[in-house]
Amino acid sequence: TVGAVAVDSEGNIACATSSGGILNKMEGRVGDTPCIGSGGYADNRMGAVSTTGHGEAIMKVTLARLILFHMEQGQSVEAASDLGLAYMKSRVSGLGGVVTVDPQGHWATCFTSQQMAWAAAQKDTLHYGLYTGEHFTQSI
Amino acid sequence: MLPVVVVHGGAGQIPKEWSEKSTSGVCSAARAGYRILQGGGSSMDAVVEAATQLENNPSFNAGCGSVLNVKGEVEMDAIVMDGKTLATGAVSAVRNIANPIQLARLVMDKTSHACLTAEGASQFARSMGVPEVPQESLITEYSRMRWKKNLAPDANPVECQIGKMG
Repeated sequence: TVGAVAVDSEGNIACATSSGGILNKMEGRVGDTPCIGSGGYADNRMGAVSTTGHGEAIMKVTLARLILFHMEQGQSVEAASDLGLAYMKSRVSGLGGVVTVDPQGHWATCFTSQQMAWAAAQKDTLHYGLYTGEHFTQSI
Repeated sequence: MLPVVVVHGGAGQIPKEWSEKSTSGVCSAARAGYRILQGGGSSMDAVVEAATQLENNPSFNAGCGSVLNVKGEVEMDAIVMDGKTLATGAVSAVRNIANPIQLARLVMDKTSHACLTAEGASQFARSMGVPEVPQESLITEYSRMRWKKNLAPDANPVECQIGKMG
């Protein structure tokens, strides 16, 4: 799965997620990616999320919308993302990862799986990482 | 703080020998999205461009490089959503197209529906002039190797995405 979230200079927010699904899936199996609120969600008033991981688990908790609910309650992008992923892990034993952004341009990349390749571009700086805790930067 | 774009290349177990390709792939996708934002493009343009780059990169499970279903075929899913209007477009179980994310955007822009699936999505793609590509062009040696390896009866392809309790 691959995905992106963005906020443009006018404050408009969008998300995109695309996936080949899970390995050796049954023919016709559809995962979380095309399901609004699970594979992704975007609302100028709250932010945007793009998700990846075990699709059946992501759908059970509607992970993208769940994280934005936490942000509506005042949680930061990081805390909301961690809360959503933690619920998915404890409730349905699913692992995954998300990229999240809010209308002010705060962003977070969180994952409970072993790795997630991510990158962010903001104020002419490129941020990126792969393993838990990694956060490298370089000038764009 | 604006503009900003954040991308991911999928969560799971990434083999060590793929670390470099994965990281460079997401970095170049983020740069591409940021270039669009800096040029005054919309956030929708930026996320579609970033996702398109990753679909075209065989190191990622989307577009070219997608994992195979149990029959050894490629079926892909994609979604876009616009935060200003809450408009959305998605395709599911779509075959033989290079960039499902661009087809998802066409569903959002050109239809009154939220999602088109399988043969319906393919017919819509044809009506929009989206070129059909041979399935072979979407399959990599690596994805075929993993498919074969996971045909074994006791294989668990999603092992790295199921949380071990405790």
